[in-house]
Amino acid sequence: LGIDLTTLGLNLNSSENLHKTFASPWSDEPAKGEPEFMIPECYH
Amino acid sequence: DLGAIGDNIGGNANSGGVHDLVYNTQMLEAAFYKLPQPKDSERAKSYTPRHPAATPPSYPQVQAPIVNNPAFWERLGLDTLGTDTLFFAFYYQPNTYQQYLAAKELKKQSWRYHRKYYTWFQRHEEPKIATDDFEKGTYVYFDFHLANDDPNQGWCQRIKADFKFEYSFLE
Amino acid sequence: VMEPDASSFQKQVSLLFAEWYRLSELPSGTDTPCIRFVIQLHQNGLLRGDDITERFFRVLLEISVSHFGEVMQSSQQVQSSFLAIDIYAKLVYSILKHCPVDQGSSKLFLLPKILAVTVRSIQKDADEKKEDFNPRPYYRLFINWLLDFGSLDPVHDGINFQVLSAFANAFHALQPLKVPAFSFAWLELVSHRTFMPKLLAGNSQKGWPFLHRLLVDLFQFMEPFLRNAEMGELIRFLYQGTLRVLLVLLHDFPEFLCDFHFSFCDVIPPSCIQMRNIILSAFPRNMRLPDPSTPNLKIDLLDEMSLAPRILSEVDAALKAKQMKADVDEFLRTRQQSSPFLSDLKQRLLLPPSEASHAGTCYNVPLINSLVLYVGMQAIQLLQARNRSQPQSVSSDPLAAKAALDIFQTLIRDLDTEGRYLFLNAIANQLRYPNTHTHYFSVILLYLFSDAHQEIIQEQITRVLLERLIVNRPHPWGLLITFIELIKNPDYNFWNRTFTRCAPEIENLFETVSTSCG
Repeated sequence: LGIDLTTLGLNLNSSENLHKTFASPWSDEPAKGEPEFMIPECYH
Repeated sequence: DLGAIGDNIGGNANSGGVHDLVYNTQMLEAAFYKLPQPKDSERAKSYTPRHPAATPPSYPQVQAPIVNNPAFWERLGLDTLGTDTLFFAFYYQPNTYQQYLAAKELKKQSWRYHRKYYTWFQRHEEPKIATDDFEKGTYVYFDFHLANDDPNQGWCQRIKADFKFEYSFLE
Repeated sequence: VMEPDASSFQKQVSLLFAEWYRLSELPSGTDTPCIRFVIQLHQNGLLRGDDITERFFRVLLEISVSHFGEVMQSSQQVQSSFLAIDIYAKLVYSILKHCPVDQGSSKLFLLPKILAVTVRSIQKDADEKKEDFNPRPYYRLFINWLLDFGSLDPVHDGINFQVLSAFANAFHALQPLKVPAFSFAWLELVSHRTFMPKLLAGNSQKGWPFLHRLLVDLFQFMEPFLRNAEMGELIRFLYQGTLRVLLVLLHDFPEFLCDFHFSFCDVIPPSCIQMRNIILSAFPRNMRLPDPSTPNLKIDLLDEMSLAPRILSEVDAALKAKQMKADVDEFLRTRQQSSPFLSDLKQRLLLPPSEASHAGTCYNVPLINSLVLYVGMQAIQLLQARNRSQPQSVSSDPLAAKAALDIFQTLIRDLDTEGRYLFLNAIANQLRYPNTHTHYFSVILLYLFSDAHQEIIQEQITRVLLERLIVNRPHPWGLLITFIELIKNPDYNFWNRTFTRCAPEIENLFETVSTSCG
């Protein structure tokens, strides 16, 4: 009968993209530390 | 009994694989005890200052973790004193997450980065002219006032009237 | 000039690596010493891209991995030392960034070679060490590179895509069927936030086929383990990890799952109903789905129902592989009843006995899936053309649409229980978000139900729908509207079928599901 997918640690109703804080397929915790960020060239 | 015939988890070769099921199961089991750990993905966060200076050991020797927390920067954006701190982080911590967060917060406070002048501008009033390519009006901008004899040399916010902000320079 | 023989070559490379380590630990803020070092390597003839280059990087990798260890700290903490791996990753990044390249060639010309060396080393290490193989240093190496190359300025979009596709090819070569001991690290890399989202976002979707291939690699590895509904702890762990990745895709990149649903259904075993439902529940983000339980919902009046879904999988590949496509086209064109096409159909869908045992079924499931969707698509095109040219026509359906129905009715009649289940699954796999396929196959399924001469067929049609509805969510929209139509529309006389009352728990089940469907 499958499983309750809301118990896998992902906020499926989030308005934000999940991949930014997706830590690992083996963890139901969000990624810690700096998420992905991009510094435009002209900031240098 | 109305579905596909049952499984045959046995030693049959996998479709297209080079190993059989038993071997794959053994390898999976071994790998299960050597999963990547969260720290395997994290890099040393040591921020190496461009010109490291020796400071007394009583001074913090590493950045406080809070500088990685976006909420900390959002708080700064809400209080005018904090705005200067945002500019400090932007200009003195290049290529770091702090610079990224400071820029994000400045943008939220309606500052706009001018790519040609490397300067942040904020409308002082509604622009007099606005087209698809530029807007023109009076702006506040954050600048470094360089005047050796002037005691209040340093970062300051100045007003610039009649400035044309071409959108091709908007980052 | 580097010594050709192995031991002195190894020694020289080791000395160079030590020199690099010393340089990269310098606190200087500039890259100058590193750049000078890279140019020196280039002048030594180590970066030409020839077999010396391959040996150079292979030896460096072996040295780095040999220095990976887990040291027990005083605090009983196990501290993994990735220092050598990190230093090696940084050397590769510096080489690719600063190595002088001939006019016109890409700055990244060495990347595929370095990745090929890495892939071969991992395969060799895994084959030799078997259970003792440790994936973690290699995982760390790839993460370093993904983070470093990810910081390349997005302006060089081409560079970004070159890097991503090179890594996608490397991960394909390291797929679980080839290196099972690397499976968990592999899926973590493939789904990593520095890789998967970049492969899917931007680059005008050029990265989609790469991720599609990697997911098929994963499903093919898992398929034999997943045929059995009961999973051991190990497979359950891998299965749940896969569900997490699919949920991220469903939430952030649903269009990717929509467009490749057909080939994913080929490699997901019929027993993996919830996993398949995740893929079939995906719908384009700009679409709003009407609540299926809306009273008097006129689905055929929905605008989206007249739009064909985008399908990036090659629908007729299996038909071509079995030299069936020409015969199918011929029958759709002529609908010649005398041809042996229909009577031979069942036989042609069977697997040779030699293949049936490891496939876990007597039938060629991808071939059935291909036949059903290909035939349906031909019929839909002609029906739409007819409706466009004669909007109010009451003329009979085009020949091919009737021929398509002949094929479906032949299959439902001639196939045995298992074959019919797989055939009905192939139809139910098209019941997704509002589009022409959902509409057509929903009508076909209900037509086959009402047209059936044996109740066992109606029971099987009901079973195929029901087993997809009783599993935990999500449930595809097209599945819900089809089942609701079946139980609500008196034409199907559903509730008077004996099987709806064959046992108290079955009766409860139907009540529960029909209640939950509103």
